[in-house]
Amino acid sequence: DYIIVKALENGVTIIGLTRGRDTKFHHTEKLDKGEVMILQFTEHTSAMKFRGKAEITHRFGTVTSEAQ
Amino acid sequence: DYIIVKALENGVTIIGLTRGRDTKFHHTEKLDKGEVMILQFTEHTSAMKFRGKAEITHRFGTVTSEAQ
Amino acid sequence: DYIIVKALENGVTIIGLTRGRDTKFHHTEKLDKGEVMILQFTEHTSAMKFRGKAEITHRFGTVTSEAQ
Amino acid sequence: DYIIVKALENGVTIIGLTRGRDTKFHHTEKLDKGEVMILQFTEHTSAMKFRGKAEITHRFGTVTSEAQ
Amino acid sequence: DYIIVKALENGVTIIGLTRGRDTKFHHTEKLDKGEVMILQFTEHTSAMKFRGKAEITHRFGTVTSEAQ
Amino acid sequence: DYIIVKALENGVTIIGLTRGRDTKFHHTEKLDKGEVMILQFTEHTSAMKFRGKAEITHRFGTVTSEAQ
Amino acid sequence: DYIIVKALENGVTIIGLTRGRDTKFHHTEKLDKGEVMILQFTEHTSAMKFRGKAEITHRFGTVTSEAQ
Amino acid sequence: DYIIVKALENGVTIIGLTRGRDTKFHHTEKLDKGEVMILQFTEHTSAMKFRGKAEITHRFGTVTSEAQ
Amino acid sequence: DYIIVKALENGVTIIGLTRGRDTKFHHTEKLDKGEVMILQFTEHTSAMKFRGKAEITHRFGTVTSEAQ
Amino acid sequence: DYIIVKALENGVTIIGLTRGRDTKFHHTEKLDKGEVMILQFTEHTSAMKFRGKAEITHRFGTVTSEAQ
Amino acid sequence: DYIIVKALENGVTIIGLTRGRDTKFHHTEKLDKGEVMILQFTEHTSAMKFRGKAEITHRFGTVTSEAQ
Ligand SMILES: N[C@@H](Cc1c[nH]c2ccccc12)C(=O)O
Ligand SMILES: N[C@@H](Cc1c[nH]c2ccccc12)C(=O)O
Ligand SMILES: N[C@@H](Cc1c[nH]c2ccccc12)C(=O)O
Ligand SMILES: N[C@@H](Cc1c[nH]c2ccccc12)C(=O)O
Ligand SMILES: N[C@@H](Cc1c[nH]c2ccccc12)C(=O)O
Ligand SMILES: N[C@@H](Cc1c[nH]c2ccccc12)C(=O)O
Ligand SMILES: N[C@@H](Cc1c[nH]c2ccccc12)C(=O)O
Ligand SMILES: N[C@@H](Cc1c[nH]c2ccccc12)C(=O)O
Ligand SMILES: N[C@@H](Cc1c[nH]c2ccccc12)C(=O)O
Ligand SMILES: N[C@@H](Cc1c[nH]c2ccccc12)C(=O)O
Ligand SMILES: N[C@@H](Cc1c[nH]c2ccccc12)C(=O)O
Repeated sequence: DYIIVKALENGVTIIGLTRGRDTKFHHTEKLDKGEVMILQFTEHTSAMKFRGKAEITHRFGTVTSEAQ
Repeated sequence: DYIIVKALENGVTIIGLTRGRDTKFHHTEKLDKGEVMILQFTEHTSAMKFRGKAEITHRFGTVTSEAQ
Repeated sequence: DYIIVKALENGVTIIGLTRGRDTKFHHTEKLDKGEVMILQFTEHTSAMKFRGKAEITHRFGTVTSEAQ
Repeated sequence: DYIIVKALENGVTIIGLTRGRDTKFHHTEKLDKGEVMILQFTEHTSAMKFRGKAEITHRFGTVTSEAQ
Repeated sequence: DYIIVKALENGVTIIGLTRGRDTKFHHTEKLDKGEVMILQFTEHTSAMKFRGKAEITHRFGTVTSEAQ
Repeated sequence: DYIIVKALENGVTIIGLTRGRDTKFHHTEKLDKGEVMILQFTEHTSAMKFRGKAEITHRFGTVTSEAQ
Repeated sequence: DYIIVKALENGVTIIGLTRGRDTKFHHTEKLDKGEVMILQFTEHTSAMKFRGKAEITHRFGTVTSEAQ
Repeated sequence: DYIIVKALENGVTIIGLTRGRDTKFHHTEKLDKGEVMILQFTEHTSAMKFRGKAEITHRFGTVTSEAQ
Repeated sequence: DYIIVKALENGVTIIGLTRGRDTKFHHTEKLDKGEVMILQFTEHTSAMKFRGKAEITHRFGTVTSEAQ
Repeated sequence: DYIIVKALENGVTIIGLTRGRDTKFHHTEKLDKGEVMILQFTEHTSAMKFRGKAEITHRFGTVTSEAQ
Repeated sequence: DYIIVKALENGVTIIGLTRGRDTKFHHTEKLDKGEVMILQFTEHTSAMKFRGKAEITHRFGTVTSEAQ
C-alpha cells in the first residue's frame, strides 16, 4: 500500500518516521509546487508526517494538509 | 493498515501504546494545525490515543476528536 | 482489525481482557470527553469491555455504550 | 472476527464454551445495562452463549437475545 | 466462520457431529426460548444438526428450523 | 464452506461420499421434517447426495431436491 | 469450490475424470429424477462430464445438460 | 478455477495442451450434443482448445465456438 | 488467470514468449475461424502475442486484434 | 497481473526494463498495427515503456500512448 | 501493484528512491510527450517522485503532476 502526495505549494515536506521501539525522523523529502510523490510503508518507515499545503491520497480517500 | 490524522488546532497529541503484556505510552507526537500524519499499527504499537481537535480517518470512516 | 472509541463523557473506561485459558482484566484505560482511542485485538487481548457513554465503531457498524 | 454485545438490561451473561473434544463453560461475564463488550473466537473459545436481553452484532447482521 | 442460533421456543437442541472417518454426536446443547448461541466449525465439529423451532443464520442467509 | 439442508418432509437422507481414489458412501444422516443440518466438505467427504424433499442452500444459491 | 447437480430425469450420470498425466473415468454416479448432488474438484478429480437432463450450478451460473 | 463447456452439436472436441517447455496435445475429449463438461487447469494442462459448436463459460463470461 | 481467444478468421496465430532473462518465441498455435482457445500464463510463458483477426478476452475486458 | 497492448499504428515498441539495483532495457518488442500483446511483470521485468500509438489496458483502466 | 505514467510534455522525469535505511535517487527515467511507462514498487524502489507535466494513475485514482 502506498500514499500519493501532490504539492500545492513550494516547500512541502514529507517526513519518514522510523519503525521500531524508537520513533525518530529518518528522512525528509522536499517537494516543489506541482511535484508528485508516491511513498510506501516499509521495513524502516511506519509513520509519515506532512507539512505545507499538499493533497494526500490514501486507501480511505484524500485529505489536504495546510500550511500554518 | 494505517490511520490518517489531520490536526484541526495546534497542540494535537498522538500517543502510541505498547504492544504486549504491559500497556504504556512509548511515544507522543505533537501536531500543529493543518499538519497531517499517517500512522501504522506495528510490532510495538497496538493502540493509539488522540487528544485535542483532530480529524481521524480509519478503515470504517472518520471521527473527530475534541479538545476539553 | 481495530476498534475505534470516542468518549462522549468523562470517565469512560476501556478494559482489556486476557487471551488464554483464564479471562482477567489486564489493563484499564480512562478517556476524557472528546478523546478518541483506537485499539487492536492482540496476542494478549481477546476481549474488551466498555463502561460509560462512548461511541464504539467496529467492522460491522457503530454502537453506543451508555452509563448506568 | 469478533462479536459485539450491548446489554439492554442488567444481568446479561455471556458464556464462553471450550474448544476441543469436550464442551464446557470456561468463563461467564456479566454485563450491566448499557455496557458493551467485544469478544473474539480464540484458541480456547469456539462457541458462545447469551442469556438476558442483549443486542448481538456479528458478521451476518444483528440479533436480540431475550430474557425468559 | 460461525453459525448464529436463536431459540424461538424452549428445548431447542444443537448437536455437534464429529469430524473424521466416523460421524457421531459429540455434544448436545439445549437452549431456552430467547437464548442465542454462536458456534464455530472446529477441529472436532464438521456438521451440526438443529431440532426444535429456531432461527439459524449463516453465511448465505437465515433459515428457520421447525418442531415436529 | 458448508451446505445448509432443511428437510421439507420426513425421511430426507444426506449421504457423504468418500474423498480419494475410491468413491463410497461413508455416512447417511436421516432428517425429519423441519430439521436443519449444516455440513462441511472435509478430509473424508468430497461429495454429498440428497434424497427426499429438502431445501439445500449453498454458495451459489438454493435448490430443492424432490422425492420420487 | 463445488458443483451442484439436480437430476431433471432418471438416469442422469456424473462422471469423474482422473487428475494427472492420464485422463480416464474413475467414477460414475447415477442420479434419479429430483435427486441432488454436490461434488468437489479433488486430488483425484480434475474434470467432470454430465449426461442426461440435469441442472448444473457452478461459480459462473447455471447450465442445463440435455439428453440425446 | 474451471471452464464449463456445453456441446451444441455432436462431435465437439476439447483438447488439453501440456504444461511445460513443450506444448503438445495430451488428451482429446469428444462431446455429444447437450452433454456438459467442466474442466480445470491443472499441473498437466495449461491451455485448452475447442472445436465444433459449443458454449464455453469462464471467469469473464461466455463465448461460443463455431464449426467450420 | 487465463486469456480467452476466439478466431474471427482462419490463420490466427497465438505466440507464447519465454519467461526469464531471454525473450524468445517458444510456441505458435494456429487457429481456424470459430475455434476458441484458453491459455494460462505459466512458468514458461510470461507474454503472448496475437496476429490475425481474433477476439481476446482477459481480466479487464475484451480487445479485438486485427489483420494487416 | 498483466498489461494488454494493442498497436494502433505500425512500429509500436514495448520495452522491458530490468528488475534489480540497475535499470536497463532487456528486451524490445515491435508491434504492427492491429497486433495485440499481453505482458506480465516478472522476475526480470519490473517496468515497461511504450512508444508509438497504442492502446494500453491495465488494472486501473486504459491509456493511449501517442507518437511524437 | 504498479503506477501508470503518461507524459503530457517532453522532459517528464520519473525518479526511483531506494528502499532501506537510506533514501537516495537510484534511477531517473526521462519520458517524451505521449510516451507511457508502467512501474512497480520493488525490492529496490519504495518511493517514486515525478517532475514535469504527466498523468499518473494508481490504485486510488489519477493525479496530474505539473511543471513549475
Ligand atoms: N516507532 C513506532 C512509530 C509509530 C508507528 N505508529 C505509531 C503510532 C503512535 C506513535 C508512534 C507510532 C512504531 O514502529 O511503532
Ligand atoms: N498492551 C496491550 C495494549 C492493548 C491493545 N488493545 C487493547 C485493548 C484494551 C486494553 C489494552 C489494549 C496489548 O498489546 O494487548
Ligand atoms: N480468555 C478468553 C477470553 C474470551 C475471548 N472470547 C470470549 C467469549 C466468551 C468468554 C470469554 C472469552 C479467550 O481467550 O478465549
Ligand atoms: N468443543 C466443541 C464446541 C463446539 C463448537 N461448535 C459446536 C457445534 C455444536 C456443538 C459443539 C460445538 C468444539 O470445539 O468443536
Ligand atoms: N465425519 C464426517 C461428518 C460430515 C461432514 N460433512 C458430511 C456430509 C455428509 C455426511 C457426513 C459428513 C466428516 O468429517 O467428513
Ligand atoms: N472420491 C472422489 C469423489 C468425487 C469428488 N468429486 C467427484 C466428481 C465426480 C465423481 C466423483 C467425485 C474424489 O475425491 O475425487
Ligand atoms: N488428466 C487431466 C484431465 C483434464 C483436466 N483439464 C483438462 C482439459 C482438457 C483435457 C483434459 C483435462 C489433467 O489433470 O490435466
Ligand atoms: N506449454 C505451454 C503451453 C502454453 C500455456 N500458455 C501458452 C500461451 C501461448 C503459447 C503456449 C502456451 C506452457 O505451459 O507455457
Ligand atoms: N522474458 C521476459 C518476457 C517479458 C515479460 N514481460 C515483458 C515486458 C516487456 C518485455 C519483455 C517481457 C520476462 O520474463 O520478463
Ligand atoms: N530496477 C528498478 C526498476 C524500477 C521499478 N520501478 C521503478 C520506479 C522508478 C525507477 C526505477 C524503477 C527496480 O527493480 O526497482
Ligand atoms: N528508504 C525509505 C524510503 C521511503 C519509503 N517511504 C517513505 C516515506 C517517507 C520518507 C521516506 C520513505 C524506506 O524504504 O523506508
